[in-house]
Amino acid sequence: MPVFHTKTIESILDPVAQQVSRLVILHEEAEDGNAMPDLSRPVQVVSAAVANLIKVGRETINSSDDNILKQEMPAALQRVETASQLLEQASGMLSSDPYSGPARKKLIEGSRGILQGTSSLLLCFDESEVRKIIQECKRVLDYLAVAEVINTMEDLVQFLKDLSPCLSKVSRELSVREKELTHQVHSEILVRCVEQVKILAPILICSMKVYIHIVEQQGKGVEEAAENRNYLSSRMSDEMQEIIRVLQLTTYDEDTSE
Amino acid sequence: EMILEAAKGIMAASSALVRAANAAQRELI
Repeated sequence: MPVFHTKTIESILDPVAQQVSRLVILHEEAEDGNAMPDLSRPVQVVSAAVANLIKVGRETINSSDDNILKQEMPAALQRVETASQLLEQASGMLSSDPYSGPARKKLIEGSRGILQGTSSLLLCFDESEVRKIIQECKRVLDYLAVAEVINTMEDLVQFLKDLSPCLSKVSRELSVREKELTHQVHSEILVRCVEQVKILAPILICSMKVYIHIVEQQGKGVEEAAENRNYLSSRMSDEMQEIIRVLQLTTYDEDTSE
Repeated sequence: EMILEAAKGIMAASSALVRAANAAQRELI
């Protein structure tokens, strides 16, 4: 049984995955079984749905600026299209011989192909959505890298203006993503990291303020203040890196799935 | 997203097809 890493993909694929497994078992158990019914109508409906998916898929490819999606999605669409052709062939063969063994094999192969192709397509689309979130996470990382060179209050105000909306966006998107994941451990790591980032952000800003204050007043403890600021910024960066790592996980890790 | 809706459409159609194919064999077993 395939494992789907998001609830959306699971809800779309899982019921049919179970039915296809059942189809394989039933046909293995009943190799010389009953005549197959006329499947031309349901096969036509599948073909129409496949044609629609291919149309929507091509539109998605054309409108996307994600090069990986542009590269990977056509193969998934091709897989679904080929599977649909297998179903049409099976239906044609069964209409002339309802007991045809090769037709049954094509039917099973086509059903599996539809499932696997649609699964690849959804995975490809999901990975592209994840890359969008990662892009935002990397923007946060870029801002954090700048924290060390902020020496005036004006720059700090600008830094805050840049970082705050970006952090809010990341936090919002991660909150949605975490609820989507079927893997509990991954979901919990995301929640924990986001919480840490939320706690650390105001402390970092405070440490930057302290540093600027000391520099402007030429007071003592500049080095310690810089060290404290750098520590907080690197802690936040570590949390963001962990978020990026977990976002990219799509399969169950055997060590943690229990 | 349109692509999710299109995938749902395929799965609904495939489900009906596989159910029809399964029904004939289930009678036998």
